[in-house]
Amino acid sequence: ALTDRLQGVFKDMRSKGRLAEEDIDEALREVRLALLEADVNFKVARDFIRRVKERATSLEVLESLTPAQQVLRIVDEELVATLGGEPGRIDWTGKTPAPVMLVGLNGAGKTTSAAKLALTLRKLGQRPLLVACDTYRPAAVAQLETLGRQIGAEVYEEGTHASPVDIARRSVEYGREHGYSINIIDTAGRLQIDERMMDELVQIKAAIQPTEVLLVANAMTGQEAVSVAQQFHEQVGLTGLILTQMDGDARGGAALSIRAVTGVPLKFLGMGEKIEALQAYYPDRLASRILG
Amino acid sequence: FQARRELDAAFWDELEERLIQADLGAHTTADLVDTLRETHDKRRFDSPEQAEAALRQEMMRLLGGGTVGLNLPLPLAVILVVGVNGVGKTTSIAKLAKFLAQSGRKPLLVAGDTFRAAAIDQLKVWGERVAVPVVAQGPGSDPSAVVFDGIKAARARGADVLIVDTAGRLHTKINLMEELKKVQRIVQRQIPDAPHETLLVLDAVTGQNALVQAKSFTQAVGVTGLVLAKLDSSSKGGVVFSIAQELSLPIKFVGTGERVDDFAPFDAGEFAGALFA
Ligand SMILES: Nc1nc2c(ncn2[C@@H]2O[C@H](COP(=O)(O)OP(=O)(O)OP(=O)(O)O)[C@@H](O)[C@H]2O)c(=O)[nH]1
Ligand SMILES: Nc1nc2c(ncn2[C@@H]2O[C@H](COP(=O)(O)OP(=O)(O)OP(=O)(O)O)[C@@H](O)[C@H]2O)c(=O)[nH]1
Ligand SMILES: [Mg+2]
Ligand SMILES: [Mg+2]
Repeated sequence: ALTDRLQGVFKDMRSKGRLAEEDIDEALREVRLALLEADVNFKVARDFIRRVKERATSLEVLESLTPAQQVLRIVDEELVATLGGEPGRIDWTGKTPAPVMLVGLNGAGKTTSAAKLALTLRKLGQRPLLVACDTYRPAAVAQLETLGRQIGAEVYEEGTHASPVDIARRSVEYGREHGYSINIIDTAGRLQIDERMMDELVQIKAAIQPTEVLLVANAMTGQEAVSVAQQFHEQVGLTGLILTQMDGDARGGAALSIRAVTGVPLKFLGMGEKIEALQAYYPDRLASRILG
Repeated sequence: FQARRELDAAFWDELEERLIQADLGAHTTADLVDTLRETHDKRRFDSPEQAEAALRQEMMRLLGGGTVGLNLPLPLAVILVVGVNGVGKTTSIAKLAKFLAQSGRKPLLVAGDTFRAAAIDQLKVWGERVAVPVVAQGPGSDPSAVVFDGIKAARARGADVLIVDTAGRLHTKINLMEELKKVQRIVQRQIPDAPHETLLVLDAVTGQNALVQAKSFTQAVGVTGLVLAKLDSSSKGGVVFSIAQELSLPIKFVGTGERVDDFAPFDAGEFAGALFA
C-alpha cells in the first residue's frame, strides 16, 4: 500500500535529522507511481504532484517526526479537493419533464445506469420516463424495456427505424402529455472520435435542451479517459459523471483525470449489475481507493 | 517523438510519457525503456528513428510469441468466451462466427448469458445477421443447461465448432467465477479436451485493471487467448504488454468496430506500429 511505501522512503530519516527536498521528491515519486498504477492520466498525475510538492516541501513537513503521514495527509486533502465534495444529485428544475441525457463509450453502462437512475429518482418522488434512443445495437430497445419492466417504469420507444433525434424530440411531448417529471434518454455507445455519432448527440441536445448531460464511464478506463471526457464535454457539454463498475477492483483513477481536466462533477457510482446498485459518491472514500 | 533530433534526456522523457499514455503502465514502460537504454549504451542508436525501430522489434517479440490460429479439432470444437461486463464478448462472438464460417467451418452459438436483460435477444439478432444458428433457453435458466443443450444440438446438426457466450462478470465476484468454472466442467464432461479455446475479451479502453482481469480469469478457467475489442477507439491497448510479460497469453483477434467485419486475426507488427503512429 502507498502508506507502507512512504514509510519505506522515510525509514532512514532518524539518522539524518531534518529532511531535504530530495527525500520529499522520492516520496512524491512513490505517490506518482501509485496514481499511474490507478490509471490516473499521465499529465494529470504530473500536475497533481507539482501542486502537492509545494505543500509537501514546507518546513512543517521537513521538520515533522512523521513525514510519511504528513505527505499522505497532504496528498489525500489535495485529492479530495480535486474530486469535489458535492453529493450526486440530478437537476430537474426548470422544465417538465426535465430531460436527462446519458452518453458515453460503448459498453460503459449507460442503459443499465438509465434504469438505475429511474429507480433512484422515483424513490425521491419523481416520475421518470425512460427513452430508448439507441437504434443501433441489437436488442438495445428490448434491453431498456426489460429493465423498465423490472422497476415498473415506462419506456418510450419507436423501434429502430426512427432517428434517435426524432425519438428524443417526440419523447418530450409524450412525457409532458403523460405527466412525467423527468425523461431519461439512453443513447447508443459511441467513440468520441466518431464525428457523425458525436454530431448526433449535438442534434439530440439541440432538440430537447436537457437539464443534465451525464457521461457514463467505466471505472477501469485507462489513460484515454481524459480525451474521451474532453471531447464529450467540448462537443456536447457535460453536467455530470456516472462512474460504473465501482464494485470491481479497478482503482478508478479515471475519475480524478476526468474531474481535473473537465471540472465535470462526479454524481453517482455504479456499484453492481442490479438496478438498486447506484450510490452517491464520497470523495474521501474514492481518494483512498485511488491511492491504493 | 519524430521531432527529436537526438537521444537526449527529453527523448527518454517523451518516450516514457508516450508509452504510459498508451496504457503500458509505469512498470512495463520502465522495463522497456531501461532495456532500450542499455541497448543504446552498448551500440549507440544514431537517431530516434533507429531507437524507435528497435523498440518496435522488442514489442513485436513480446507479443508475437504465441500461436496465431485457434485450436479447433474435429469433430466438435468448443470455444468459451469470457470477460468482464460490456467489453464486447457478444459482438466478438458474432464476428468470430462469421470469420469461422467464411473459413469453411460450421459454427453454432450458445446463448450462455441467461442473466442480463435482453442478452439472449441480442445474440439471436446477431445469429440471424450472420446466418448462424443460436441455441438458447429462457432468461434465468442455468447457463450450464444451455451449454449442454448446445452440445447436443451441435452433434445433431453437424456443427463443428460451438461458441459459448457467457454473462459479463467481474473477476472479483467469487460466486460468478464459480458459475463459470461449472460451465467449463459441464463442457469437459461432454467433450474430453473441451473447451479447446477459452478466449478472454478485453476492452482496449481498459487501463491497468486488464492485467488483473487476465490473471484472475486465467487462474479460474485457464485462458488460452485474448480478443482485444474496441481497438478503433483512441486507446492503444498497451496493457497487453504486461499481460504478455507476466502470462504469455497470445492475442488471437482484434475488434475494430461495431460491424460484423470489424474483426481480424492479431498482427503484432501492425499493433506495435500503431503505438508509434
Ligand atoms: N458489475 C457491474 N456491472 C455493470 C455496472 N453497470 C453496468 N454494468 C454491466 O455492464 C454491461 C454493459 O452495460 P450496458 O448498460 O449495456 O452498457 P451501455 O453503455 O448501455 O452499452 P452500449 O449501449 O452498448 O454502449 C452490462 O453487463 C451491465 O450489466 C456496474 O456498476 N457494475
Ligand atoms: N467501437 C467498437 N465497439 C464495439 C466493439 N466490440 C463491441 N463493441 C460495442 O461494445 C458494446 C458492448 O458490446 P457487447 O458485445 O454487448 O459486450 P459484452 O461483453 O457482451 O457485454 P455484457 O454481455 O453486457 O457483459 C456494444 O455497443 C458493441 O457494439 C469494437 O470492436 N469497437
Ligand atoms: Mg446501451
Ligand atoms: Mg454479452
